Amino acid sequence: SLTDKLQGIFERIRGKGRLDEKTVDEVLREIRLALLEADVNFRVVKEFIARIREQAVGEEVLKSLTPDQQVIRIVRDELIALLGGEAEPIRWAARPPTVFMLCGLQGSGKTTTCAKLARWAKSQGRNPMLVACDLQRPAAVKQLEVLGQQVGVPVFTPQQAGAQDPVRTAQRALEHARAQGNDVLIVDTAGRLQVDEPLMEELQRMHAALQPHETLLVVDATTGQEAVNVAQAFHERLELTGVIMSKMDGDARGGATLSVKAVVGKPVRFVGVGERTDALEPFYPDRVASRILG
Amino acid sequence: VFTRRGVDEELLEELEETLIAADVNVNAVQELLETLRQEAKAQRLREAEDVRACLSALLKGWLGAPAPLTVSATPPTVYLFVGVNGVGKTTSIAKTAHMLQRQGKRALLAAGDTFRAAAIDQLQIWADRLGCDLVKHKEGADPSAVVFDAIQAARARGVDFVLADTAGRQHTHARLMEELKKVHRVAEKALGRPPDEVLLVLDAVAGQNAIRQAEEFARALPLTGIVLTKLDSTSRGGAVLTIRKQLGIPIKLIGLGEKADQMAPFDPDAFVEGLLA
Ligand SMILES: Nc1nc2c(ncn2[C@@H]2O[C@H](COP(=O)(O)OP(=O)(O)OP(=O)(O)O)[C@@H](O)[C@H]2O)c(=O)[nH]1
Ligand SMILES: Nc1nc2c(ncn2[C@@H]2O[C@H](COP(=O)(O)OP(=O)(O)OP(=O)(O)O)[C@@H](O)[C@H]2O)c(=O)[nH]1
Ligand SMILES: [Mg+2]
Ligand SMILES: [Mg+2]
Repeated sequence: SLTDKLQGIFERIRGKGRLDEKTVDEVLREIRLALLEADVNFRVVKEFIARIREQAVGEEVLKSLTPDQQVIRIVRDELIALLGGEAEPIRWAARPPTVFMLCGLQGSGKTTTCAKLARWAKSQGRNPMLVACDLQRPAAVKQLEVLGQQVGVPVFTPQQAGAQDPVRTAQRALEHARAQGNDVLIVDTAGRLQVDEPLMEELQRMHAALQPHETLLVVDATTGQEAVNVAQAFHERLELTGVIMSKMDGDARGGATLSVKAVVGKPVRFVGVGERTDALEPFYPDRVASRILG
Repeated sequence: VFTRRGVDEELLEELEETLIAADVNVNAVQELLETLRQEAKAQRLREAEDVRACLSALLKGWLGAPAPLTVSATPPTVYLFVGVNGVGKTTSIAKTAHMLQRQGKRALLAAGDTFRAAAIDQLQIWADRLGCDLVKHKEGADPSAVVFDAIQAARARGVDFVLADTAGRQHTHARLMEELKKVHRVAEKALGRPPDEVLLVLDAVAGQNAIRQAEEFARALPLTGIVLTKLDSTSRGGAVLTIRKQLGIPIKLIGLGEKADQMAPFDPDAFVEGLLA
């Protein structure tokens, strides 16, 4: 573990009273390795190391009886600061419905997360409606319908919209929600690659039609180095308002969280911690920081 | 490029970043670059492209020769698809069925995901599109029973291949891993031998956790191969290098999109080219 490695380094220089260049490099190298093993993007790691360099080998560490723990604390505090404060509460729209649009790569957990959000919105006294805008994946609409039933939230489908495309379905859903008095609209979209030009363009058109209050990127906790490029592309196209990290119930270290936060700068709204519709938690930066550090 | 000390450190740094950006495990990168440093010195490599070619050869060495899918002399040949949530198991089954059909073979699909919303519907749509049989039970049924029935049905109908779907599951979930072991046991019992392939489906977008997934699924089941999906994304799936080298599990198939014909046998040369791009 990082603690063991740092302990080893500081053991070797005990009594020397000062840190030489070589030891400084060694300490920073171990931190770098730990963050890369946790899937933090290598450029984000570079910037991070530069930020903590001075502190990590400063007076405080040298004077400490447990320098390894001091370094860990400095790294962890910096991670927490970068991951942002505790989850900011969702602000409901002045004029309903509040529109949430979820997007992301294939299989990231969007459809399931839509249902989780719907259940959560209901628990907040809202009257949500789910919108099935994935006309691409086999049985995607059915999947959302089944989940909608499970959480007791109506699902607006392309059939109901009399539409053959997601943008039209979204537009109709908005009219329908206003007519029916649903004050929260949660829109599921098809998974897509950030480099799929026609699909990214379609997403932009959906965004324009919906004018969402929350545009949330759903990111699988296992996402590796490309998290930065993925998040950047979605953000540039849509102006994301937040991120949801899914599948945090596995043992992925979740470094993608830091990568995405670094490039998008928007809050992590929620964390998905299981397959059931109640498996949605607020984001706790200190927990994620500890996890990234392993 | 070649200094008195050896290969230009700047070039090695550049290669290190390329590999890390491709999700190759950081310890694997250290090992590869150290070997590269020695090889380059021993072979007195001077040009950057020669150093790259040397690295390319090392990477191919780690991946080994391409391994084809097993086909049994005693039909049906049974392939079990396993893996964590959302990696592409169900879609990969459709693609494998399509591939087999192109070879004039018949496949029967087993709807072994009896848990997730509309999982059976999803596979049914694929079966309809492909024109292959689907054996399914009610939602919530025992997945082992579905796979058992599918094997019996394949025998009865003279179908050469059974492709069995399973629900996505996190390897950290002990009960779900036990359920999977039971599916394997029951399939083995129905077949009179272990399933001919136990394929771990991995998402190329995943980073180091792919290695954890492989380790844990390998502890639960005798994995025979990996299906690496979503290589059409910008991710390059470098974590599989460690999986191949340390666990000895060969990558057999790759996914290159969401359509039935977007799957190919694993080609180590093309893969390494992609890593170093
Ligand atoms: N363990 C776990 N599984 C999850 C979580 N969120 C979603 N899943 C599972 O991940 C898989 C994919 O979820 P989906 O909701 O279908 O993902 P998606 O992004 O809508 O997929 P596409 O529409 O195909 O792009 C399913 O098996 C879900 O049950 C989570 O937080 N934890
Ligand atoms: N771009 C791309 N998408 C893929 C590929 N393989 C699968 N997908 C997509 O990934 C998503 C998830 O695929 P599924 O086949 O449902 O994955 P799964 O492992 O069966 O998911 P669960 O059963 O929920 O665990 C779908 O949107 C697929 O179309 C691939 O090779 N490339
Ligand atoms: Mg979906
Ligand atoms: Mg599936």
